[in-house]
Amino acid sequence: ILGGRTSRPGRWPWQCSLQSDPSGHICGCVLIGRKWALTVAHCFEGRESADVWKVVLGINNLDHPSPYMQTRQVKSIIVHSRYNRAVVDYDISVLELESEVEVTSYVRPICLPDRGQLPKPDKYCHITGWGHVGNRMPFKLQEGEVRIISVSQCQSYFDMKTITSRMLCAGYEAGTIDSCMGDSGGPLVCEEDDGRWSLYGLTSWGSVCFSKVLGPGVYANITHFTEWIERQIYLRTFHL
Amino acid sequence: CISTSCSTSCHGNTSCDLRNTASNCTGGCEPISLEICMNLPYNFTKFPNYLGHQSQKETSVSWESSLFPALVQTNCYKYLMFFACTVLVPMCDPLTQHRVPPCRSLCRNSKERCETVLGIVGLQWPEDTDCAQFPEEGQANSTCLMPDQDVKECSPSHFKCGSGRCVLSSKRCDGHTDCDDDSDEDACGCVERGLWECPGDRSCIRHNMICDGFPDCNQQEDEVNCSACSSHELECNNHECVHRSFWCDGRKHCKDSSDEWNCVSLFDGGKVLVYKSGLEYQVCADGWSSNLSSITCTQMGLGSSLSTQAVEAESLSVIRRRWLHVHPDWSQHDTSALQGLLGKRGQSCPSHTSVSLQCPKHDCGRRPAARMVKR
Repeated sequence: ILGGRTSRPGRWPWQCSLQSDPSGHICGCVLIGRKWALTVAHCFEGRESADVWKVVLGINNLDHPSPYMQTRQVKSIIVHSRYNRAVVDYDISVLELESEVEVTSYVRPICLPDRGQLPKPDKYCHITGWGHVGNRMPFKLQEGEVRIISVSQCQSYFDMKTITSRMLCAGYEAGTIDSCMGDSGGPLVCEEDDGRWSLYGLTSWGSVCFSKVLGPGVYANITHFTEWIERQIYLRTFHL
Repeated sequence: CISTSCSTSCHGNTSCDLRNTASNCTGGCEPISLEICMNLPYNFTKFPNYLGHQSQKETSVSWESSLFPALVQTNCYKYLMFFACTVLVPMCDPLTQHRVPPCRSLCRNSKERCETVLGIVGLQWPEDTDCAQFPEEGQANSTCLMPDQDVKECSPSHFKCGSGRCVLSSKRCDGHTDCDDDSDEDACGCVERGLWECPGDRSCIRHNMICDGFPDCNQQEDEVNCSACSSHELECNNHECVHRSFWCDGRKHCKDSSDEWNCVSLFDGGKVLVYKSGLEYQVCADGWSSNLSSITCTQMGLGSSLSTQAVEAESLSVIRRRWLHVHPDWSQHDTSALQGLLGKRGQSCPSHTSVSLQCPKHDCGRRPAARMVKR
């Protein structure tokens, strides 16, 4: 996260780290149920097999296991059948964990938005992750506040790409607070009126971030995928 | 490997790169996958490239891979895109497995003609492309690349204007004229571009998106009239036809399993409604158990049931009194979805009561550990 700040244990209990040996942390991910998490499809390029992945939850400092930490092997990876690598469209996948997590104050699922429920442009939301901070990769979870940007305004930043309805933009014109490499798959969350937090985006792509900051970040638009996500969970829960 | 020179294993050679397997050699030539350089007179490249990038993936997200295609639009130099690609994805000679650099004159011409254009918008020519590092054309015992007359000036990410200029393909038919001869806004009909036009909003989609189970047109016209199912069949989301008796029977028959989607819902304050074989049924409360309530709430993506009631089944105009009954041996199949645990369709229910549930949303989105701590 560029321009963010170090977070504190328990502030984002749905944040998880998607890890694969020997590299360790590869991508972010988000807990949405006791056995289910979300991340982006592009994290699996070149590492499609579930058994090389594990999910680490309840952790703040990647280098210091916490008493609240829980680790689960990934049982299956469900990549969206329309994921398009060239234009990074439909960039989403569902992770089925080997076993249920224990819900604690430090490990808790995030809510999914209702169908058709989009965050309003200019609403402030939060991004978190252990990705690049501009000059290094941090050990401690970083957080940043970003503003939702309309699709038309977002398209004007990206000449070479098309912003589709499967994408959501957030950040700032100067890119002052933005996600970066290593944050992919992590959450963009907004607080609802009732105090609960909902997941509206998964960090997906953006312009180059560690050498020159420019333009907003682009996120997988969860509202577009809510029905698809719930369907994958239903089909696998009932072996269909 | 692309060429036979890659070793099939590391023979215990510790310096051998862990990834050096038969399918993913490092050190050898690799096919070009960078979209903006897919129309070069060569097909193999080798990393690191002349900007210090270690892989095509790193190059594809680099600053330079956006800068050069944008710079090409200014028409500052005819062979700029070709030069950019010889630097981004250097040619790899399949025989020697060596990189072949661009000639110094190609680099110098590109830089001299285009550097000033970058200066206008406050940008610099990429630091790492110092032309002195490249050999002169015809220099003894070194080869270098020069464009021949049929090299493509525009990349696959560009549209070539009638005037020969290149503009980014996202500008093609975007309603603004970008070519100096306005040709980017000519022949913008879907058909002229080999695309299919959505009748409603006249937007264009690729032909392979028609009847693929994903609505792409705003009014979803691309997903209608995609199959001809007979009267005793129902249409899957992918447009296959499946006999209605298989619909919502708890087992998948459509390849995309859409015959088992949305089989159970709650209506009228919690009454369980099951859609089976193309018809809607109430569930007779006789033989119901709390486990079945949990299964029902779970399959609708909700939390475990709060309450289960057997409610008097008044005559509902919406649904003619059609009943489903719990299979006596349902508990032997309790990993199945609810619709697979019900059967014995009929017009009667001894208790004359139907099942009604309260299923709360999952507890989610709260962060108790983040509460304010008085100081």
